[in-house]
Amino acid sequence: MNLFRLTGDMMHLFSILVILLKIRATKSCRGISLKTQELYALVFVCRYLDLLYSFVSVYNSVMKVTFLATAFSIIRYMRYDKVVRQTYDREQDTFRYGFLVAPCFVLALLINHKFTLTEVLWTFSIYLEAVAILPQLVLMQRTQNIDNLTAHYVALLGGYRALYIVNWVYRYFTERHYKQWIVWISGLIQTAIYADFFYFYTIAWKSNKRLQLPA
Amino acid sequence: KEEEETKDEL
Repeated sequence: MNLFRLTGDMMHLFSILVILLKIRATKSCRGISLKTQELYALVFVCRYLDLLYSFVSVYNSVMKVTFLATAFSIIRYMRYDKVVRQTYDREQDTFRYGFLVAPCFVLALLINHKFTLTEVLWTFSIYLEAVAILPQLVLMQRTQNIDNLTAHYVALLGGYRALYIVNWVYRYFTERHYKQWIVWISGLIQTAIYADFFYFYTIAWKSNKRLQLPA
Repeated sequence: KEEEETKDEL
């Protein structure tokens, strides 16, 4: 464990806490894409199946369980909470997530380290995570009114994978057997998807204004 | 095997 990885994990954790805070404190999920949240839940389920058969560390297991629990908690609020669900931008959040899930699954069947069920699902989760933010970005472009918590949520989520890239470089040079091409390339694509967002996020932050994405 | 050893990220 290095500082880049730990900071990345904490940003990931905080991004989720920011959403839960927004939902619980304001009783509103306006601006949050349920599609993206459901894709992340699918990512976590497929990747953390290894909770059942392998143990890395207490830290690792606790984080995995936390990510799973919070992902489903967010979905539960957005779908079933009487007050919160009325604030969901149902008409705007129309991204067809089949267009992401299907290609990622086919790619995982074709490009993986080992053709076993858990390995293919794990690989699928890596591919899907790379693009899972797209419905959220599309929703933010459609709804011109982006609140600060939503903007910070996406920024934390983008920052997390960017720090993982630094962590991978560090590990490559410090650990003998460390090579993970699938994760590296996916992580680079995942971070690149945020480039545009970060550009406008920085501008808004510098000028102390509310974030606005050009339509 | 080496891939397994390094699969410790989240």
